[in-house]
Amino acid sequence: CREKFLETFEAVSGRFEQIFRRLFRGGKAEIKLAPDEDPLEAGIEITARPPGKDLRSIKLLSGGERTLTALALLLAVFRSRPSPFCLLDEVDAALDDANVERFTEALDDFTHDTQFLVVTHNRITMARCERLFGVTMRRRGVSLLVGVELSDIPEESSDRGKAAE
Amino acid sequence: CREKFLETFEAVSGRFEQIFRRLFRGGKAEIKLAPDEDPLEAGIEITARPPGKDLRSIKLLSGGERTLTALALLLAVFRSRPSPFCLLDEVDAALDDANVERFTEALDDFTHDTQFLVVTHNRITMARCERLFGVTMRRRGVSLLVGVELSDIPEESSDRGKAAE
Amino acid sequence: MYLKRIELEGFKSFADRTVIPVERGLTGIVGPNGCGKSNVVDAILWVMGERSAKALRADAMEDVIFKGSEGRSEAPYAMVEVVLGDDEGRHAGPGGELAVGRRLFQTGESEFLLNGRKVRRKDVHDLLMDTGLGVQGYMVLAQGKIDAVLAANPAERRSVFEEAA
Amino acid sequence: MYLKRIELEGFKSFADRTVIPVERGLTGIVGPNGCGKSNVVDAILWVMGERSAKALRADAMEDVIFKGSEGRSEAPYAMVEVVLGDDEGRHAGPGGELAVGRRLFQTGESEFLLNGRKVRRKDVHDLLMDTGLGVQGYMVLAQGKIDAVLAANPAERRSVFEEAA
Ligand SMILES: Nc1ncnc2c1ncn2[C@@H]1O[C@H](COP(=O)(O)OP(=O)(O)OP(=O)(O)O)[C@@H](O)[C@H]1O
Ligand SMILES: Nc1ncnc2c1ncn2[C@@H]1O[C@H](COP(=O)(O)OP(=O)(O)OP(=O)(O)O)[C@@H](O)[C@H]1O
Ligand SMILES: [Mg+2]
Ligand SMILES: [Mg+2]
Repeated sequence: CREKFLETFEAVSGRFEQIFRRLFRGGKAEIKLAPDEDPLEAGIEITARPPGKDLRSIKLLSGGERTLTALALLLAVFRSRPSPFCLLDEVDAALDDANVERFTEALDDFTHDTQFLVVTHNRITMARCERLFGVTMRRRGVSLLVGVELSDIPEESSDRGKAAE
Repeated sequence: CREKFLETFEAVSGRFEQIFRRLFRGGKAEIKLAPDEDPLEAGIEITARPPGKDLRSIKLLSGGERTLTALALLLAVFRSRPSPFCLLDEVDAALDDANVERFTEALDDFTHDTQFLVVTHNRITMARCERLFGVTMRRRGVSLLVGVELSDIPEESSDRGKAAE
Repeated sequence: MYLKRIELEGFKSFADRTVIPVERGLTGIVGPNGCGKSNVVDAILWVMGERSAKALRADAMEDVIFKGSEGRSEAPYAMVEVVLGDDEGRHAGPGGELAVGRRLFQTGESEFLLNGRKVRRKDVHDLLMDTGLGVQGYMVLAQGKIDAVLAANPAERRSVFEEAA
Repeated sequence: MYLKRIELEGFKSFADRTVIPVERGLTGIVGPNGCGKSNVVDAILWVMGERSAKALRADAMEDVIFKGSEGRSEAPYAMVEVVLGDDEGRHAGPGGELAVGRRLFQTGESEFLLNGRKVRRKDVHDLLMDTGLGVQGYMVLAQGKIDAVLAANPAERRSVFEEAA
């Protein structure tokens, strides 16, 4: 039982680093069991070091770095215990464009075994989806599902950016 | 002293609703002191109802709705005790494009008295700024300040969106 | 096991009966703030047996029943059904499909359904555990909850980990 | 009172001396994840007298000194200075400017400076209170902290409120 747990734990830690390194294009990361405690009781410590940066508390990582680190850990756990589907609600909110790209690419490793339902406001994520469902409130307070084509999504923010130049 | 506090409180509550109604284009919102308690001790309760929706716990509001509600409250407090400057770090992360517009418009009411430093990944917010400072890490782990023109900001996400159509 | 479709009626802002035909791979859910996207995520959690109102962003379980809005009175009950494809045919009803449903009436009366037949909550729970879809069995990253993965203290992390391992 | 410029050296990822010339109105700070944007916000909080390492996302105050990175050794001290314009000339030094500075050395030695002159922390604190720039006197909405405004229980909300009123 302890054996099994440690085995799974090691596997997840390895995968955590693998997915982390893919998302960060390098760096180091691992999960460790708190030392001097019974493995079946010990808390789990997380260390993460983006490439080129000094290893330090994950507290000092930026918002986007913490998001990628947390996603790497969850996907690593998910690999050990794959699920038919996975729901992600606005997990890309703190990521810059380049990292949204990397994150959606990393999802590709899972999409042939797992269905992903991702709620998002991000155009890059939307562009990578195989289909989009739109939700609106045509009558106030009542949700309505509508089909959405990628071409339907207004380019307002970029238009405005261009207009200002 | 109790007088003064209640006076300020009422003023903030009024402004809170005013800014809320502007951000939501309607609706109702107020802050109340917990009843049956000494005003100088009582906790503060928040109620907020976006237009067309039923009044209910702010818990049931969506991520974006909670963001706008919190921003309305903070700006209302800010009005009572204006400050030379205000720092906002990625407060637009949960907002859709239309709400980012409304939020930046609401900031316009304050910008002639107050300097705002806003950290953002959002193109609409960027387009509304009077100037942009870019931060990069050309040498890994070391931050560098660079000047940024709005036209510098790559339109990758919208390009990709268009390419997929 | 894979998700074929989700049906909602009277659940939160989905006053009208809504069918979401899910397919393989990556599906995006998009729309303005407050339109109901996260409510779809809540619906899936709920029909899978979620017991905690807090996890559904509600104060009490009856809060998930459509409460009425402008010109629209409240719903008599909330209902969600997920239809799963079961190609190995181990648990499926007709057509290799497995339908899991849940209803909550204004009276407080609650129902669990498997392939249209009323069953006990326990039966649904056991089946989901069997098919790897127990509450832990699917990965859900709720809005704004990413940091919780990292911010949790070592002992809390462990419970997240154990839940999935 | 208005912010004219911010200077950082050895503070977090700003190993090299960096000057940010702030002006009136709305200024945006942009860049990829982890490049140092929130560190600028931390720097302003710190020079204004922030005592809590936690509020600066650090485990201990010495964590704000540049810790070194690839091919770059750690800094001997962290320094931040904000230069404020004081048109009414009540507190200003030469040129109607008021410079508030703070330094922390690897030895643990700490310095506070007003217009270049070493003073006690208390002197800086009193001056800032006077000019309406005390820690409460400026509004800071840190990354990911918006929900805290709403999620706080009534008593906590009150302290936010009192702080500003
Ligand atoms: N029982 C209910 N009856 C009616 N409306 C409800 C009920 N529960 C929640 N709502 C409404 O649903 C809306 C929230 O929907 P949801 O959280 O799904 O939004 P969202 O699309 O995820 O938005 P965001 O992009 O801001 O996260 C709120 O406006 C809330 O008032
Ligand atoms: N004392 C220090 N010495 C060196 N680097 C540091 C120090 N403290 C923090 N950092 C680094 O600064 C980076 C975080 O910067 P910051 O939080 O400002 O990013 P950001 O630009 O706000 O990113 P995001 O868009 O993801 O929020 C981290 O990579 C962290 O390792
Ligand atoms: Mg949502
Ligand atoms: Mg940041």
